[in-house]
Amino acid sequence: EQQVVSGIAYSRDEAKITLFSIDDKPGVSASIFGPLAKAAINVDMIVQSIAGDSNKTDMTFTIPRSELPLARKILEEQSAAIGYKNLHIDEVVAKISVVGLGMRSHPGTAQIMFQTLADKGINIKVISTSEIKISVLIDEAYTELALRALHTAYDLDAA
Amino acid sequence: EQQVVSGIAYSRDEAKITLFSIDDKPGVSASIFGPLAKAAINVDMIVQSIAGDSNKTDMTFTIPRSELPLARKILEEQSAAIGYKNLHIDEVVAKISVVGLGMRSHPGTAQIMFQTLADKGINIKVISTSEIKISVLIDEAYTELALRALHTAYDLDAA
Ligand SMILES: C[C@@H](O)[C@H](N)C(=O)O
Ligand SMILES: C[C@@H](O)[C@H](N)C(=O)O
Repeated sequence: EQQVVSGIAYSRDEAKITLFSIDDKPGVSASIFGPLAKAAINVDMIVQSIAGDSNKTDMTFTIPRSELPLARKILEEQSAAIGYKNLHIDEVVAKISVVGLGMRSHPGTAQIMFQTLADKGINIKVISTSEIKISVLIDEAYTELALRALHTAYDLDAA
Repeated sequence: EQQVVSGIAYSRDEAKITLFSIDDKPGVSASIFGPLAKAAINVDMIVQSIAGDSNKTDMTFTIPRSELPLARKILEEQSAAIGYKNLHIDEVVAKISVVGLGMRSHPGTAQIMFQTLADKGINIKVISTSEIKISVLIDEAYTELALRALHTAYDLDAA
């Protein structure tokens, strides 16, 4: 069985911003990320799921913590233009990523991460995946515990 | 200005599944992806945002359309164990990805995608990003329009 996972990456430098209850219609994403891009804010993860019945959805993204004051200012200035109901900021997150290749064709790779975190009682706040990276946001307090458990689960501990 | 975007990828072979209103507590992700992994279902994108006030959140992911009957069967069998309120399936999605390098340090790259789709009136159903890929799900009917517009916007048209 070829090992598809090459390592675990993490960052404790990120802050999570969520805009709650935005309209799910063309132009809304642009109204959020346009002003942020103009201010040269470095956006890392963007996660948006579909709207339920209500035609409203939420937008979650991460930026470096150092850029939080500026981002907050911009989003507050733009609140009418964007049309969100609430702005929520979480600075106590850690981003943990399982890095590998071709993970889509290896069902179970993501599950190892989810089960490992579940076994340690670590809540997964946000998930965003690609073929080469499975990223989650968790409470920063669990960073070391998560890293140790994931290294063991993916057999990445030093031989 | 170095061109960070190398191409636009797309897939019309995917189906989107959303589980609405799952508990936001450890173990729930594992309860969804464990059974799917056991059945060797190939999960591509996974997108989950934080819970609002309600301690409930939604889980959205994509799989190959050919695997939809089996995935649906598993998720229905597991519905009590997972605890979702509704299961929603959308087979009429296309996944469009802007592919590049180091996009996190190029604020504005994602915005070009969002503004371009907005200008064409194309609604963005799901967003999931990484440093090397900005992926969205849109209605499949808009695939060619989106691809042409994005090639132009990122200056990828043949010279
Ligand atoms: C929510 C947001 O992504 C919206 N659907 C848009 O297209 O901009
Ligand atoms: C929603 C789901 O991700 C849950 N928070 C978990 O940790 O499994």
